[in-house]
Amino acid sequence: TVGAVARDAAGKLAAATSTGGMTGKAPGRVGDTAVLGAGTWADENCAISATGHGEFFMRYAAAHDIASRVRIGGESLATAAEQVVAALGALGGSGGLIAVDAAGEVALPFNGSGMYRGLIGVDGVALTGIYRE
Amino acid sequence: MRYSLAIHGGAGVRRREAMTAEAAAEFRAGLRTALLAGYRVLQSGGPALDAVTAAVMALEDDPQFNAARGAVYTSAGTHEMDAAVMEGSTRAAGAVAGIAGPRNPVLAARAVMERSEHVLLIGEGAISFCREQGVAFEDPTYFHTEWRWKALQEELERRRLTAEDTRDDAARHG
Repeated sequence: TVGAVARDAAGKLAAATSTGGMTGKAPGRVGDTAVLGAGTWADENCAISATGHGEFFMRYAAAHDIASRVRIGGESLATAAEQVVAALGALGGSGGLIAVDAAGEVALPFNGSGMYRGLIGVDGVALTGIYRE
Repeated sequence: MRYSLAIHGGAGVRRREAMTAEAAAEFRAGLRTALLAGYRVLQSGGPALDAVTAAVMALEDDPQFNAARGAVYTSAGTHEMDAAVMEGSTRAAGAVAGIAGPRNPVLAARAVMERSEHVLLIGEGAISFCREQGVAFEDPTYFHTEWRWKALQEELERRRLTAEDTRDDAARHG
């Protein structure tokens, strides 16, 4: 699975996710990517794109859970994202996600050994990561 | 004026002991290409939706990552891809699921969002819609990668030997 989240100069947010699914998945199986609120979400407060064991992200409406914690609970995006990903990991749902908030702050939590990820801002410096580094 | 872009190429990373310096450099190069594709949109004042679309297209075109050209196989040896886009200020959204053919499934999702009254289209109906909308298609060989095919054969063999799910993230998530 691949994904991107962005906050533009006008302050607008968007998310996009695309996937081949899981190796050897049953024909007809759909994961969290295309289920809005599970693997992909954007509202006026944050944009989120997830990757991992989709069945868990769907059953826990992971992306919408984070967005609700921000919108209703007043949590910071980083706190909400990290806590939801950690909780999913504790339930056996390996994976991670990327998220950006209305101020342009980003969060890239994951609960497994790594996540291919990257980040770029106004300075144009492209930062990339694979493992915990 | 503040803008930012984050991307992911999936949680199914190769185990650290199996990752060579060359392979890691390749993955990082693929991530950088996607970052710069999205950054160019934002830097020129473009909308977040176009930035995330450009970044995901770059990742879809890179066979290292599990989407479009690098998609994994189903247990039937076929490709079934899903994609979604969503814009925060309007809650506009589009998604496709269970499709194979569009070169960039993220553009299929955008077509659903911008040129249909729906949010999610699946299977053959989604394919027909994409053809009507002029979304670019590729033939099946474009999406074939030897190492994904090999990963599928290894997974099917594993299942013949044991019912327990002994996969690590790399094996499970491609």
